[in-house]
Amino acid sequence: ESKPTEHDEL
Amino acid sequence: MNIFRLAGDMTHLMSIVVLLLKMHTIKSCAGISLKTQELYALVFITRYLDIFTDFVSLYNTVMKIFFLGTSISIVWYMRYHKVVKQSYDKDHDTFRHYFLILPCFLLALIINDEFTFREVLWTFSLYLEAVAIIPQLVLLQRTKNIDNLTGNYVFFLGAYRGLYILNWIYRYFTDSHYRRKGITWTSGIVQTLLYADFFYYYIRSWRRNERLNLPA
Repeated sequence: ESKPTEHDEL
Repeated sequence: MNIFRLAGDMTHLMSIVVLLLKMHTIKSCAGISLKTQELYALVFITRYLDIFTDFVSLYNTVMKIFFLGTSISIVWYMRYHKVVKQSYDKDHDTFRHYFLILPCFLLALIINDEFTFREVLWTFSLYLEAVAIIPQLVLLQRTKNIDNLTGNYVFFLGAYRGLYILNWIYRYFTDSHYRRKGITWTSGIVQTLLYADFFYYYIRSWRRNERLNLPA
């Protein structure tokens, strides 16, 4: 499962 | 990557290019708030701690390096460059930026998605970015003659987060893996609303072909 918070924006 | 996100990033990039252009070519930082610039440097330093650990794309990494490098060098220019620093309007740039940093940090400790070092700092960077423009807006109101580069700089900077809001709306409906990001969205909306007054006078002066002036 992916992390609760993914930051793919700047 | 959708068109709104790309347009947002490009206006953000443009704002910094405009500011650097002003400092490089006319060797002036008149009308620019050092307080705001220091806040942005802090925003990028705390947000992009993941630069060496999380790889999203080459685009993201390059942009992160650009924002980190330029924000730190702008602060350096305004503080230490022997010509540029002379045009810094220290007497009017009196907003106490510590009053913004502390509440944002406390808020990030309380309201975050995950109580880890990096996540709290990431959240802090979002809260701080939302309000980092305030010293600059205060300085603009105190500035009699706002030059074009300064006006355009603030306009691009404000437009960037507004375009991100469109990007979030777009992603919400099109990307099934995209999560609810309440903290990001709320901060982004607050950030954009802070510019509302400025946008109004910027567009009005542009349409009337007049010099930008903010009423006190």
